[in-house]
Amino acid sequence: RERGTGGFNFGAYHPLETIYSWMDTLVAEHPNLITKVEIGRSYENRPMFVLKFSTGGNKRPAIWIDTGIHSREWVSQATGVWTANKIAADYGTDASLTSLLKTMDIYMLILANPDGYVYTHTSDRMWRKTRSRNPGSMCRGVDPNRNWDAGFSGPGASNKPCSDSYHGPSAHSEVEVKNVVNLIKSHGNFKSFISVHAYSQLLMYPYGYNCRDVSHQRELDSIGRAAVQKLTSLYGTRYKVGSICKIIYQASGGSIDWSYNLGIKYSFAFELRDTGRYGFILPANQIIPTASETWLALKHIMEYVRDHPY
Amino acid sequence: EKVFIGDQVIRINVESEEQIQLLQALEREQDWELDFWLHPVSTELPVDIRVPYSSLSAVKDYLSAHNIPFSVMINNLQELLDEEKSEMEENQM
Repeated sequence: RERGTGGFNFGAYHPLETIYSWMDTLVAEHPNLITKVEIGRSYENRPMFVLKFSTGGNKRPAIWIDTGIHSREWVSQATGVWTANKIAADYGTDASLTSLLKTMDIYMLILANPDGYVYTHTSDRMWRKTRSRNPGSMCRGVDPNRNWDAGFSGPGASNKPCSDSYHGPSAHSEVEVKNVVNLIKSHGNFKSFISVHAYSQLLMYPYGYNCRDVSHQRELDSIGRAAVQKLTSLYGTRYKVGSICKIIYQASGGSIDWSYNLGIKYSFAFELRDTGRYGFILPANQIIPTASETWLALKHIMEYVRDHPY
Repeated sequence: EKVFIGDQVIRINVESEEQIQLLQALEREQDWELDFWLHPVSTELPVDIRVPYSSLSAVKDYLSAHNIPFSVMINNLQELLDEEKSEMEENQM
């Protein structure tokens, strides 16, 4: 088992409280690198914490990484935890990462859907959405990756509150989404937006809400293919690369379409493992291998962003 | 807490556009309360469906009637969830 100094087991799934207290340990161990920023509260009033990795400056060019926006995709949150620890552990020893953090900041939102995540631990392991109430309906929750102001309520999202892809009453109606929108807009200098999901081994770029090529399609495609090549080199896990619309389906209201349209060119979405027959119930012994291979792709993207300022 | 005793996750390796359409029709079927883990989008990607125990025979009949081969990826979802939970509890201790 890979352990942080707090005896934390990165090869296991943990409830929200454990992850939040681990965050405090990590911040306390790296006071000159990491701060914990509360970006707002969830619908059920849970704090949403972003880990900010910064070596100084003010509103430096920044990279955004979120995990767990779909609460049942547990390997994504677990990968977020491992990745945050990896960045902290490698800063100062890995020359490439150290040089990146000399000029850029990294913001990580590990539990992007805290209410949904708690609900998967306490009530329904298959829950995907937020836990907001829908007026006039018995069904709760909005798909937080259909709620962004990018082709909102277009094809590939449902207008039925009981659907798992319900887009919500209006764009950014979900406070969990609004909190991120506010942070990104008020900061104003994000250069990359990476959202991590599971499963089916895909690395995607915009658009999802239509199947037109984005103006940077060629560049994003080549970054994606190079990143996936590095990922595959570790354990042979095979990924597909392409736009959301072309590689899976038309999906409106997605986060990386919104970030791309906001001008954050290097916008990507990962769908991590399962490579076998577990789906969302990926065994915990695959967390570290999954996170380790994903890191190679993430690092490639971040290095590219560092070397291609715009 | 919701339990999934007897629920199965079935995997379909789609072979044709016609099968995709038949599966999309299945996706629109509300009564069977199907949970598509992977959606019918292309012959490039498998389709995974969590089928509640009460709908199993109806769904399997539908697939057989339309000559859509499938395999059972998870035989009893609740067993897997129980394993996951006990591992977490052990780790917490």
